[in-house]
Amino acid sequence: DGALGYVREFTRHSSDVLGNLNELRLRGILTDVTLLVGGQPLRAHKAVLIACSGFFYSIFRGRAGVGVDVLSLPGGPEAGGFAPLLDFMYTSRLRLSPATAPSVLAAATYLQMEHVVQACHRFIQASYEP
Amino acid sequence: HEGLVATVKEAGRSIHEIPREE
Repeated sequence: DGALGYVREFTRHSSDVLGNLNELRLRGILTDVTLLVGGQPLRAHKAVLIACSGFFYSIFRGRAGVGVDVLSLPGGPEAGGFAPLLDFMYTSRLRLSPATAPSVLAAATYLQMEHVVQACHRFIQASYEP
Repeated sequence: HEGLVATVKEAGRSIHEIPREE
């Protein structure tokens, strides 16, 4: 009599999972790497980092990546951009302002997050337009 | 007749919510 089966698609599942991962990050549960940015520690999950960034993919994909539990990222112009990028990875929301966009752009370039780089370029370009 | 599968959308929450840190 027609339909043989049903697939129930939970449309908000991906955002529910990401929200829980963000809560785990904020509470330090199962975080397995510390990113040092200008001496400031940022705790995170390697699995989320490797899923979002070509740079972290290169670092963590091999067997050697298992033993990496502290990773220093560059200070200087990029430093202020790393925390917003980490928030983006865990929330899908990228906070940009004219003041922060250049450092987020620099950090996203370093972390090989091409789509964020493009979004930063579009934001900066739009902010120049009247 | 393996192709007859209906997809039903579930708009509600899919998993438990980890309590927010106080």
